[in-house]
Amino acid sequence: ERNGDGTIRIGLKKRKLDRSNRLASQLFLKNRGSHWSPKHYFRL
Amino acid sequence: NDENADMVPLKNYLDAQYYGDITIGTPPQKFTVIFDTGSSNLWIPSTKCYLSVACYFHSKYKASQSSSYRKNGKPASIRYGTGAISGYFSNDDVKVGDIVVKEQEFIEATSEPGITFLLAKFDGILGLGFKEISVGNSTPVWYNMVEKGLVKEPIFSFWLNRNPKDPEGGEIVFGGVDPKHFKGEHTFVPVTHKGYWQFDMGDLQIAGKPTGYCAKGCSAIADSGTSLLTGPSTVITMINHAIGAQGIVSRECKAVVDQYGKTMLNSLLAQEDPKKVCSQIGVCAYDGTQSVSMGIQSVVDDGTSGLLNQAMCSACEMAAVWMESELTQNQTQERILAYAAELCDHIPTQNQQSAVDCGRVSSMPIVTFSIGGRSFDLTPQDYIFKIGEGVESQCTSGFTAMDIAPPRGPLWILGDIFMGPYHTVFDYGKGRVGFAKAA
Repeated sequence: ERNGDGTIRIGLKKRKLDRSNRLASQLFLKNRGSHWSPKHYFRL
Repeated sequence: NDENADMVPLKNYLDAQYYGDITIGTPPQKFTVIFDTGSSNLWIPSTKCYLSVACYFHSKYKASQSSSYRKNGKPASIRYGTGAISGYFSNDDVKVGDIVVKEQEFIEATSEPGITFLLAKFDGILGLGFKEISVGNSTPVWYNMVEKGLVKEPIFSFWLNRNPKDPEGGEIVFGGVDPKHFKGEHTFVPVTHKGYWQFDMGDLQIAGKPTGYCAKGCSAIADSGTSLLTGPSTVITMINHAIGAQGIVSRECKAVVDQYGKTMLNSLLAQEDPKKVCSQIGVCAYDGTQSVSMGIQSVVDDGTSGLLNQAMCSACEMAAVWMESELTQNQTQERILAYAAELCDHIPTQNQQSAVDCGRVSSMPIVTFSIGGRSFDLTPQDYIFKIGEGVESQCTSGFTAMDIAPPRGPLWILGDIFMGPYHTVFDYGKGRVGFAKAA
């Protein structure tokens, strides 16, 4: 919303940590495996 | 070698996500996106994404239904770990709040492999990082908002609501700050390296005790797209020990402490720089900036021949910092060696969360960051994730380890765990980041 002060405010939604999305997170970490590297992460 | 392929970190979105809505096209097509200060592109799924299951569970952009669509077609690929999001650039009007950014370049993703995006609540990502890390050198949405004069001030700010009972997720303000959501003044620090919102940070304290690792400074980035707080293994091990998080039991670490502990202590007592101790005792070679493995044969305690490898060198460097930290506390030599040996049981697995005992949360220490000469405390309630209630509850630490070598590292990634308690201002005009207590 524009508030007459030149700013634009966007409301954020959140999703809490729960068992199902934690499982997905773990699967993601597992899948990522050895291919992930800090070098690539930081584009060095 | 593909100039359009680039690396953007895929983060723990699934642990605790904050996201908001934007629209693209005329008439507007709605998308839910992560506002991510750790990347710089806008991407959303394309209606031409046929082979990725994730696309079938999310809103997709249909170019043919938008009168403001402009064809671009330049291929784009953002790699993340084992997979990649790929597609092509398109141009269309992007509406953020009631601001319309005309002919914004964005990526229509035609491929989203893997399970991560399948289960994600968001459709895409809106990057708020610098253009320097933008895939395909695409101009970020925020740059266009500033350059086209759509915001009053070239700043944006985040407030993330960490109250678990409050359904409101938070707020991002483009063009200013919301005074309702912070207390006192912001502490500003300059952006030291454009790309991420990167700045210099001082030492970290655990329960008021300096760790020493960042005494001469570390780099940090403020990253709204990551849920956790990531730092160098050396310090995360100390935090893990303090909060009772288990880690890998490192044989190399124990061997170093057993064999070289006393010698290391003597070197440190002789005012030797902890970074040079391991090269001095022959475990690492010192190249002036960092230690490197010697790769020579040695005999370890159990009599077996082993290679003095990188693991031992790394363990030695960590142990030197731990010992130095204890020395500054005037601990006895026996206590220091015992402490170092204990820490060898708490070395974290890179980029993975550690489980902790929910019953101990109230007695866990405050972890304090030093930014711009001011202390920023994180309480256990800030950095521990709790899932479930009562006897079935499970707790995990929000601290994870990742080691980035100099000169870019050591680096801390301050994600939502930090940006929750601390309202964060991203001042693009003055090239600085500011933190104030969130309200």
